[in-house]
Amino acid sequence: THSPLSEGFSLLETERMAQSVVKSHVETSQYSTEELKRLAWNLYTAEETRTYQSKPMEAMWQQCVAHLTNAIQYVVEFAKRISGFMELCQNDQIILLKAGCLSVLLIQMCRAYNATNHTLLFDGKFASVQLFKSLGCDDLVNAVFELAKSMSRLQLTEEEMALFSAVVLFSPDRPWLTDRQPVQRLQGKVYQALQRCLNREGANEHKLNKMLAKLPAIKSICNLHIDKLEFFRLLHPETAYSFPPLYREVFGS
Amino acid sequence: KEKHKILHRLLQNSTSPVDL
Repeated sequence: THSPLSEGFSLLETERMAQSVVKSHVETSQYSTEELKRLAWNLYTAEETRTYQSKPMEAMWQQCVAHLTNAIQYVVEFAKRISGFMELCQNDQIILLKAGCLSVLLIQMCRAYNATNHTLLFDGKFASVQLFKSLGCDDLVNAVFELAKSMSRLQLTEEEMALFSAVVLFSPDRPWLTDRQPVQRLQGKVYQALQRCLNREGANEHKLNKMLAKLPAIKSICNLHIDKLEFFRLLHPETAYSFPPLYREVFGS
Repeated sequence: KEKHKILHRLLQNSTSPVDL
């Protein structure tokens, strides 16, 4: 999603950008790191898991879509508070959000992943892959859990995660952008901020490559989500039509 | 614009769900 930088930014510029992105990330995270730590051992019981598993497919979709829609609002707010984003034209703001919000959520989701028992925070408690069985999307759910697992192995700091999310969000190659240059500049600045952050932490130089290597998996999950949604729409058109308008706006064609 | 009514509104709102 990024092109190598042709222009350099001053240390001050990238520092300011890093501060803006990290501040925005902290302010707009649904759960703080402390809350996540506190919730870590709050697991669904076998009985509760079975209850989810026996839900009708439509009901489970509705519930997951409601969570996703709620989470999207936090991504919109994350973007809005990053300096420079609101200076883009509104058409381009919308294009970047539509194309990138699920990727941002997938990156930030690894905060809510517990590697000791391969569970993810869902509706206030940690859930296993099996809990989502009634969605009828085992491959999508597995891919999401596997991504969370491999992302959590990278042990990203909050700063790295915030900057990486912003790099992905500000992708200048999204189709239909009216003015790519300011998006490219914004991405370049965040990318350089991320590089500087990694250097400062003395991170292994491969860490950035490992982060970028997750992008194909993220993209494939985004595509799989659209495929599943299209299929669900064929099976249950009325339920799909009742999904929240924000969800339909973001994932409608 | 009609197509992205909610996104437009979220982008224009100074108070967002996060602040509430």
